[in-house]
Amino acid sequence: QEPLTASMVAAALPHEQKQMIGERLYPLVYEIHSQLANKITGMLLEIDSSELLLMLESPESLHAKVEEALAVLQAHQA
Amino acid sequence: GSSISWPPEFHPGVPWKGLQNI
Repeated sequence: QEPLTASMVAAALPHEQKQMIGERLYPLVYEIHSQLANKITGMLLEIDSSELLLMLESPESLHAKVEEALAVLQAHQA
Repeated sequence: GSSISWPPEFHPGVPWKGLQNI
């Protein structure tokens, strides 16, 4: 699978951008938290596309955001 | 009430509906 570039994403419509990013993001989120991957990916897709692209290339920031989303999710459910 | 609109889940291969309300 070729990497998703900023220009590829910029050429797409806003809702297509999120879809493209989501397809790349989901497998990465699934590796971190398989049970909540669908929900967490949906939450992360609310973030700016430019920031999401950086997260796709940075496992550390992706991890941090997944943890953040999990905390929000748990607080919401409590 | 003032319920938080929760981002919908993302499922691979399924169009994500998250931005429809923005």
